[in-house]
Amino acid sequence: LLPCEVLASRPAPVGRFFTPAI
Amino acid sequence: MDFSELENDNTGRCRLNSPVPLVCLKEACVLGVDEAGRGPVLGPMVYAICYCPLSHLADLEALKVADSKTLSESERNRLFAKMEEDRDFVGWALDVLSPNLISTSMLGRVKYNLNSLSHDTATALIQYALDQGVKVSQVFVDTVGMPETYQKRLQQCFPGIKVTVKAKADSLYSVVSAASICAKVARDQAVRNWRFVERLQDFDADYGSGYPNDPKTKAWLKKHVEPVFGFPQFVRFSWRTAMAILEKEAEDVVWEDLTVGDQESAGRITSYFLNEGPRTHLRVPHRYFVERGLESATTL
Amino acid sequence: KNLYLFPEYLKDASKKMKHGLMFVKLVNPCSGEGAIYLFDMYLQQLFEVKVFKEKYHSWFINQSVQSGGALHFATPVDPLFLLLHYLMKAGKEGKFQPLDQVVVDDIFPNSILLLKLPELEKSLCHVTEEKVNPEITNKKYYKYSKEKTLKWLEKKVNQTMAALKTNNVNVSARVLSTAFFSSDQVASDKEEDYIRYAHGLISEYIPKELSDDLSKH
Repeated sequence: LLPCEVLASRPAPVGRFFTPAI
Repeated sequence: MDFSELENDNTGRCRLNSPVPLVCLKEACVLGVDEAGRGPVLGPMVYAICYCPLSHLADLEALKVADSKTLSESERNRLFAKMEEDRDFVGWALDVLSPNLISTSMLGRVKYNLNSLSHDTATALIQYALDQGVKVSQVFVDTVGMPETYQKRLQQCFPGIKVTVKAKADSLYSVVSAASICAKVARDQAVRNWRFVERLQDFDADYGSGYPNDPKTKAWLKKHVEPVFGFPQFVRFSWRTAMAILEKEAEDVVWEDLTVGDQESAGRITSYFLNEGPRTHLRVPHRYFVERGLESATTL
Repeated sequence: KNLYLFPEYLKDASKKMKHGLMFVKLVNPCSGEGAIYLFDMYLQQLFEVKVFKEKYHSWFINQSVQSGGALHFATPVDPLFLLLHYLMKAGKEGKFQPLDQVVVDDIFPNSILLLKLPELEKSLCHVTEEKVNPEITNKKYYKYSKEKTLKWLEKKVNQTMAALKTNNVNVSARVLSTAFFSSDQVASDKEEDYIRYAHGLISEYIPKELSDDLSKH
């Protein structure tokens, strides 16, 4: 969940910019 | 220079330093401060100090250190190597400020502008030298902003030391020239070995000079902008050139603090208590749900 | 894309039964408007669906960005609250009626699914008077009872108060200074806060007139 709103719903290369951590 | 720390994490700041020459702990020293990479829209900014005993100033001058901007990259590397050879009387330290740190400082909710960041970094490096036991008696600094204000500020921080802030100090004082070389060599190496954390597609390593008015750099920025994530962290998001491209090419993003004072369609909570004329009021849910941002689902 | 948070055991419902999980629109017993509920036809349980919605959020869902940032929750709800809406309406006629005549709704026709929940019939005695017609093989007839309902709701309020205390939910209407109040008064004020808060929460599931009656009770 982001603390801001991206004013679009679309594909995004999340895996290229973020590395998930638990 | 060992940049392994920066290569592991290039999102913050990184300090590198030479060993402190023994003679610098015993004799009065002169210290120069300079920077590299202030103007580019790409890569880190580096602040460096260089110091040597007053008695060895002539030896430093004999190395023929000059304003690093007038030297080629290979000449700078050669001079830095010579300084390293003469480490029994020359010491240096530097702070590498990542583009991410520059961006987040300048774009934070509490603004921390580039001049303040620069002043604080320079102050911290001078203090570092003092903490290492270097007997600093004079400091020469190339100016950032108004020289008089900067000098007064630094003099207040270091009352026992004679501080001189001057424009083009790197061409006037050999310790500042030497610091300039350290800074530039460090920046060149940091940029050359930059590890992109992002897995970029169709990555082009030829970004030109990195300066915002370089057409090659501008073209590189336009090529590597991603509509949701913007640029790789190699880019200073706070630079006008970068921001202009984001405004045109990237998706709009809204943050809560940008809309303070906006009225929601349900109206302000005071409207339920004040007589604001005829109006259809929605039932106010129990505070348990309001406090948690919960409401009943009415559509899928 | 929408994000839903379900209890783990609901995974079985969709696997073990065709149409095991069904989203339906039923009447919200408080507002009288439609709201989304979830039937687990396998375990025969009813869930209400709540949405976490704050402005200025987005989701990263796998390799996409989704604006809005809403998160839907399904939590178990006592179906008797929904049935109460129909029982109270039918109760105005003053007659005993079979359930299948009480739960008739042209606007929310899926309300009939409530009658498929086996536990519901067992709990009707909390809110209705019951009569059996021996001539029609023990067919049961029900009439809404306000007195019984208030007693049932009182238990609900007590259960809710216990849950609020266990979960350390802040129920204070105001900031109390222990410097100016005796500990007894602080304790009794707090108890009143719990009752008021729990009544308010239960009121989210009943019509206003019943909420007012419950408050007096």
